[in-house]
Amino acid sequence: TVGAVALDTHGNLAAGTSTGGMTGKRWGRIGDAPVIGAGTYADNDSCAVSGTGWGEYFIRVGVAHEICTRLRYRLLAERDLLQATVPTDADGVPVDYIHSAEFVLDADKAQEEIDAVMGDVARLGGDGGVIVVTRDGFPLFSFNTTGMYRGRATSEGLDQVAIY
Amino acid sequence: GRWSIAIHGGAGTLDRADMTPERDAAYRASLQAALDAGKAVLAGGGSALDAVEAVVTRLEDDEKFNAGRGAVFTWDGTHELDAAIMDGRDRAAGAIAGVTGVRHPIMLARKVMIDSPHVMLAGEGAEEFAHEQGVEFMPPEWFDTDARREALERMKAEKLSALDVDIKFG
Repeated sequence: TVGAVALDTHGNLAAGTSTGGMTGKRWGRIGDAPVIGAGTYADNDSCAVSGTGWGEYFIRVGVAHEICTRLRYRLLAERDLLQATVPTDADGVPVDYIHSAEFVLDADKAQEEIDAVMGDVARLGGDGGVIVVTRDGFPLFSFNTTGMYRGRATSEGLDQVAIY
Repeated sequence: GRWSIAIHGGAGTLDRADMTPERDAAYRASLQAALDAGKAVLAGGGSALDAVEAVVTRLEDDEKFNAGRGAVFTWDGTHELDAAIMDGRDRAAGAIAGVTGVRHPIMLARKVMIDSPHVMLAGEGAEEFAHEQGVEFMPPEWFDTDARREALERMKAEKLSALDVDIKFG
């Protein structure tokens, strides 16, 4: 399986995944397909995700969507907004708090959430990995296998590929 | 403006003892080339969607990875390809599953997202849509690699029946 996730200079996220599935599959089994929400997801409010691994476990956990949801809620939790209504301005117009530069979810906190979801996959017996770019531009990995062919780069100069 | 990208070429049990220096270098070179393709799009002000497609199409053409050319074999000795793409701006999404012969499944998934009213197409219907859209097809042998065929043969040799293969996924 191969995939990519990206944040462009306009602040837009995208995710893509492509695969041949697992060796020896039969009966039209498409459980290793990067089903939207399981293996692939992108939402400018949270992150972009592409997964690789034992696809049927990714479907059961809803990995890609779960990661995006957890990052969005973690951001709100960090700002004590989970129990509040959406903040409004003086005219009563909802504030675009999601897209405010004031609201950044740190890379280490995002990593905690991503690792938790992959931990859920592992608890069920599945394995694999994900790549994530957060809406704040952090390119992150998480995998529970001994290796993952991967790479990441940013406009700040990060440029790396790795296997183990 | 700020941009960021991450890519993968699959995950699994990768034993360092099985990785020769030449093989390691080849994989890293392929990953770097794909990463560079995405970086070029983003650094030039291109869209995240175009960057993703630039990376994935390159990896689909690289027989070292399990997608497009170099895809694994099904039990029947064919290749069934799947792909998905999603746009974070409006959560538009497109996916295809179980198609054969499509050189770049990620491009077909993008066609589904943009040029169809649907999110996911599968099998013969997806291939019919691909033909209508002028998507590039390749003959079956273009996707074949010796390493993947040997993997299927090993699997069949180790399993008593197809039931043994599939039951663990159910």
